[in-house]
Amino acid sequence: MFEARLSSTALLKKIVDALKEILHQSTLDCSDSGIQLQAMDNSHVSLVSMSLRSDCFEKYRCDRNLSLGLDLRSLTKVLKCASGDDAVTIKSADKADKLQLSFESASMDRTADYELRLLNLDQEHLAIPETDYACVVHMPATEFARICRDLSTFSESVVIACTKDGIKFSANGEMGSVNIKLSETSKGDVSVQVEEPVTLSFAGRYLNTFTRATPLSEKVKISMAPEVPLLVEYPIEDYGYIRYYLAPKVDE
Amino acid sequence: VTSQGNLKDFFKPK
Repeated sequence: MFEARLSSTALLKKIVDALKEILHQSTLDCSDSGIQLQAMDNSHVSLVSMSLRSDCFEKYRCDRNLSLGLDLRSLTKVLKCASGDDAVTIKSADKADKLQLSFESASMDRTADYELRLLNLDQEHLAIPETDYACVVHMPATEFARICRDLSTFSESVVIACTKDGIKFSANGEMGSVNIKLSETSKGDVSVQVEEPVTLSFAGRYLNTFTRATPLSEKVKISMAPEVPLLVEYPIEDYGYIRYYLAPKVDE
Repeated sequence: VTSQGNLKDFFKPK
């Protein structure tokens, strides 16, 4: 038996919004310690890894490890029927082929129960190596979203260069070019830790997709090392994270 | 000339 109750559906909506652009279907791996998800997009360019600890939930019970195959678009449709301040309970019996979602209004005078068909997904899990990132940058999530949006109007490719002076985002296309540089601020909303400078090139449309997670967190952490995938991490309150990995463009 | 890298070149199946 798996049962988890969140006091606010808004958080679940934000999490699903952050996943559904990259993944149409995915498996939630539920265990006693919490809920995990790991999946690549269809083209194997990016990977999403989500972790939510059991103490995020008002009530959490998971008697044995369970994999719930979900169609995220269907889940989005169900979540649209709920109000953000509803409490939500998700429930699935062992070996069940359905997920139950119950929404309870804040005033507790309305309950709505939904059943969502579970999918049998053959999902491959990848081992993500421990990486000592040469550059780690924290910045406001809204700033990162704005930069990704602004650069993608210029070019399909975005170059991210990180040095001790700051982080620079560049795009160069037919209509012209753009460079946006952020330096460390004294008020601490932008911080830059650099062991060695790194410059890598990425597909802007994936970066844009990652910024769907912006409503989850005020801050985003960007980690880079030479010739390895970029890591963009959004914390989920104090209870977990969504991490996006993006393969760099490589010189032919 | 650059081409898009593949994550499977970096992360191996468990």
